[in-house]
Amino acid sequence: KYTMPDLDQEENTCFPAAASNIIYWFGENGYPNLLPALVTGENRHRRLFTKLLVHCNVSYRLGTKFEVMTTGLKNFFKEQGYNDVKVSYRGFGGAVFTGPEWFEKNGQDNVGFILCIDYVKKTGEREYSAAESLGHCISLLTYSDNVAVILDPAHTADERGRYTFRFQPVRNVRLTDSNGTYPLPLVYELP
Amino acid sequence: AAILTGAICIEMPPLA
Repeated sequence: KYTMPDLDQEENTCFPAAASNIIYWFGENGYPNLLPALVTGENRHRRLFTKLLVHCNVSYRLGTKFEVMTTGLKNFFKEQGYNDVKVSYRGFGGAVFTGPEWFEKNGQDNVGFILCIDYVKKTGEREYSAAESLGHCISLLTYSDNVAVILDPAHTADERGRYTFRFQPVRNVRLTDSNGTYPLPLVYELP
Repeated sequence: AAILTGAICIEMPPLA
């Protein structure tokens, strides 16, 4: 997915920005009906972003709710005429956590990932505390053996762009937030 | 540190 374009986000629109980046890549690589019609003087990528903004009920002030991400994407794909797209979420707030082997599927031309990240502080061995954050979404460019190259749609004034990182899955941890301390089956630690 | 809290996978129909 290395040739993915990089639209930057505005305000709290990281999810539709990250989604539009990977979906635009699919549009240019075998699925042309994902791309809006070319209209002189308009930016096609920006028009795709706006469609996703509407489908996923994104608020510039509040961002995107987890529970509408997958259904919003599915409805978008149906509207473009692709009825057989599988969109699945695994992770925090969902039923199933997953090991990093799931990301190996990114090597297939018809599979892409949007990573939903949060910022927390390591407070001890397998102990973390949650930071006050809305969370963030990024796209996966390449993945192999716990090394990922990602595309961050951050605000133009921040640090939008490509980053390489190695992450380490850590299983059976405890997370403390304002509601208390509870177990999590899996987190991915970044350096 | 950042921690991945989840991921969304998009699987398009296979290309012919």
